[in-house]
Amino acid sequence: MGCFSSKQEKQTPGFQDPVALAQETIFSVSEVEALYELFKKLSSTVVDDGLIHKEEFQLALFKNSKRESLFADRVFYLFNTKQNNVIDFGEFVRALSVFHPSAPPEDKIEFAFRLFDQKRTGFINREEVKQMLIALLSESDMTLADDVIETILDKTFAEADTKNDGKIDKDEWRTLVMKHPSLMRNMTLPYLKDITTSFPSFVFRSEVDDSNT
Amino acid sequence: TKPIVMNAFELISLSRGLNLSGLFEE
Repeated sequence: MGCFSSKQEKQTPGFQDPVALAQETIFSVSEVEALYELFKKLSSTVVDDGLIHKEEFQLALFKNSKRESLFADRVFYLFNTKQNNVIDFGEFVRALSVFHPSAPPEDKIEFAFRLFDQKRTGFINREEVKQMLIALLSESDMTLADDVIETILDKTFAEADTKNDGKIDKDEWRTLVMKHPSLMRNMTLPYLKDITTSFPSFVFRSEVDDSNT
Repeated sequence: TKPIVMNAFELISLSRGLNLSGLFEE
């Protein structure tokens, strides 16, 4: 009885070999298999097709599939490396790997940089930061006068833009983050440390011994 | 008036949309 589902799941659209994913990421094979439990749950809440649609992503984050968020859009966009508007299992595992407590800090810094570099210029410019600041205020039902927003941006760029060219490059970003570690607070998910105990059911069916990988 | 103590990135990092812990919660 306990062995019936493994082959079926390997034929599910979006499923990828846990051994290969474990080799590419920080997760063990058992952890990748446990993440598949989570992925199955998230990818079946609106359309049960083995892929995470943006509405499903929003539903998981906000418990509301219709809630629009520039930030959730940015995160979805960065997870969806194939840029086809759905997150498959491989994309899900590779992106979450960056959020593991033991993932290299440089990977987290890079991911956060790309979050802000919306136009993919290799720099974070003032307009991009302003747009996100306004989105944050709107999300929090807060308003700030434009001159206050400009003052916050002046202060931010005076500190971060050490080359004084009006934009923040990767090195400047890294220096800023080192000074303000709280900027990276969203880049680590403690849940990922205990993923096999949170989503254990796949692990009990695993065909692969982690000690061999 | 109170001085502004947070920079823009600190404020932005407070967004719920950037906190992925929701993916793991029921």
